[in-house]
Amino acid sequence: SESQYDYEVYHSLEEIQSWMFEMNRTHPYLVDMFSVGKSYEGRPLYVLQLGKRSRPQKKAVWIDCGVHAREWIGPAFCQWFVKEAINSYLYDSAMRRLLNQLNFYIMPVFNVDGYHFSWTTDRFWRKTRSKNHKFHCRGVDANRNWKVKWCEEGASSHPCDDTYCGPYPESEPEVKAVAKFLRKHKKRVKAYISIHAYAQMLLYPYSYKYATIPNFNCVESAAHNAVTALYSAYGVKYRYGPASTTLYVSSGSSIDWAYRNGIRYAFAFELRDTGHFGFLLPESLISPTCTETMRAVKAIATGLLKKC
Amino acid sequence: SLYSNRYTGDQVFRITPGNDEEVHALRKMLTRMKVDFWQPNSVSLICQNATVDVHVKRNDTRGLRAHLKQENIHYGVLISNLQKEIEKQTGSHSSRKRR
Repeated sequence: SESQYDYEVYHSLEEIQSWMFEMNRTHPYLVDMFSVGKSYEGRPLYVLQLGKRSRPQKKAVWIDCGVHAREWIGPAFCQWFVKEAINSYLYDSAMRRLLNQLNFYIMPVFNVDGYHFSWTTDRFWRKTRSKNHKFHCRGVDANRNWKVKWCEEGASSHPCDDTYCGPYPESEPEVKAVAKFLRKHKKRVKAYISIHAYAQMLLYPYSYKYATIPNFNCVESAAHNAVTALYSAYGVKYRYGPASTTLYVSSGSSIDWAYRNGIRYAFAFELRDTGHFGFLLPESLISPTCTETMRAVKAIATGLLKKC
Repeated sequence: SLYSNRYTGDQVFRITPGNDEEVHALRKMLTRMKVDFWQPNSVSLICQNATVDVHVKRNDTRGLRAHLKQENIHYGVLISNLQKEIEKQTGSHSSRKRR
């Protein structure tokens, strides 16, 4: 049951999906669950909607985790966020205000096929699991497949590469499903957050070019406030800035697509660590990593309720 | 055993090319050898003074070490036995399953 669910271990896809059903069943006033589509291998793409049921036109925040299969701390954070939001709704006025004024769409595992494969076969799998009809290699980098500057600098057109952009934009059912949902709700979704690992960074557009976004000052100060809030937990430093200069140039990324789609606050978190454990962040570090990231995401969401 | 022990002896190297010449030599090395890029995501993104973390299969670790020494490129081993690290990461699962 939910009270026995251990948020400080990594869970398989099946366990996470059962947990989603249980959260939906036990919190009817704050949680709604739906699927935005099916993955390449036919698995449902579940999303939890968090927030007090009120007027239909509430502003919303989208958070996805598990775009890259091997980055297990991502799904762990999405679960942690849901647990914390629900548990603190009654005693934390800041969180109560957020859930009363915003809806949060939480997608704990974006790349369900790849995540399942990383549990059962290849721990370091990154891509989706779609088949290529010309090559034996499988999968597309779900963060190079969005319809924005698709397959230009920082993506590969070779199906065996880890940054393969796919045969065409939104070729991956997972990407197409989320893009369709966000296009449909673009008027309400005010922030897009994608959780990745590792590097300890908070990134915002542009990824595909060295240029400054029009609302740079607002986004920059939101990022600064977020990493400051994160640092206040355990003194862990996160670098922040435009993805192209802070990390490297990449095309077809979700944050560039979200930004171009009208979502003015688009962020990608690269969670702990900086390489000591890499993708094998021990379970003992799930709690501090998620606690500090929770503070950063709350800071971003709180900023949406103010005018910039 | 997790993943049928397929990562026994695999290692993660952290390599830091100090100049363009070393960048060029490293790109050549890692293109020829099938490694799993942890960061950056691909060989084309390797650049001067930026760390490169690569997962190397056990049969290739000796060869890579020799090449890096030959080219005098600075490196360290982040994870000396990947299989052990995987089991440490999710060790509680196997014990939990046993429970």
